[in-house]
Amino acid sequence: MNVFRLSGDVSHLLAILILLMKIWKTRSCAGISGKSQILFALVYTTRYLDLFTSFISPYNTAMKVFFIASSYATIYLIYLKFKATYDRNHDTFRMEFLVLPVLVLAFVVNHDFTPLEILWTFSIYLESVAILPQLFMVSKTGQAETITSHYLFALGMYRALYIVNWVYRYYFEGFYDLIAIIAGVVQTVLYCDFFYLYVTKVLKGKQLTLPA
Amino acid sequence: LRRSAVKDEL
Repeated sequence: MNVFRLSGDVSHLLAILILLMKIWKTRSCAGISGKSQILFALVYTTRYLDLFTSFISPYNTAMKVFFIASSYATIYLIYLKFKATYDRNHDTFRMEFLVLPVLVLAFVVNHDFTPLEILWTFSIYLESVAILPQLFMVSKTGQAETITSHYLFALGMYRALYIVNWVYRYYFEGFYDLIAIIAGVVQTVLYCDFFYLYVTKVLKGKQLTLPA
Repeated sequence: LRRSAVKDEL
């Protein structure tokens, strides 16, 4: 464990807590893409299957349990509890356009052709594009609530910090995993447009609006 | 350089 990965995990945790707080406090999931949350639940479910087979540390186990539980809790809030506030008309990104190519890629490009490894690879690839429905929804509505932009910023920073962690581990531990690194770079690049808007607008107290 | 088989990252 290093400070970059720890701060990445903290940023990830913060993003999830911000999202849950936003939905719970405002009793509304307006502006939140349920499809991205479904993809995240799929990402954690397929990645953390080793929860039962390999124990790394109490921290590792606790975080995996939390990520899985919170992703399903978010789906429950969006599609059941506050479904009246779910903006179905703007959450129209076709998930199958993401899941299917990622599934094929996981079978073609992986480190080991075993079920657990293919599921892990699928999860890594899927996570890199899972935010697209959410970013698409923000661009479609042309704006996002400030709290939602904080959620997106924390979520985007998590994987950006992981990239620094991978550089660190490459030089100090001789560790690298090209699949995770390339997917992580793609994932972070997808946020760049949003990062720019967040820094130039939200941090100056303005509303996050996109040129629709 | 080795690639860690155990996924110790989240």
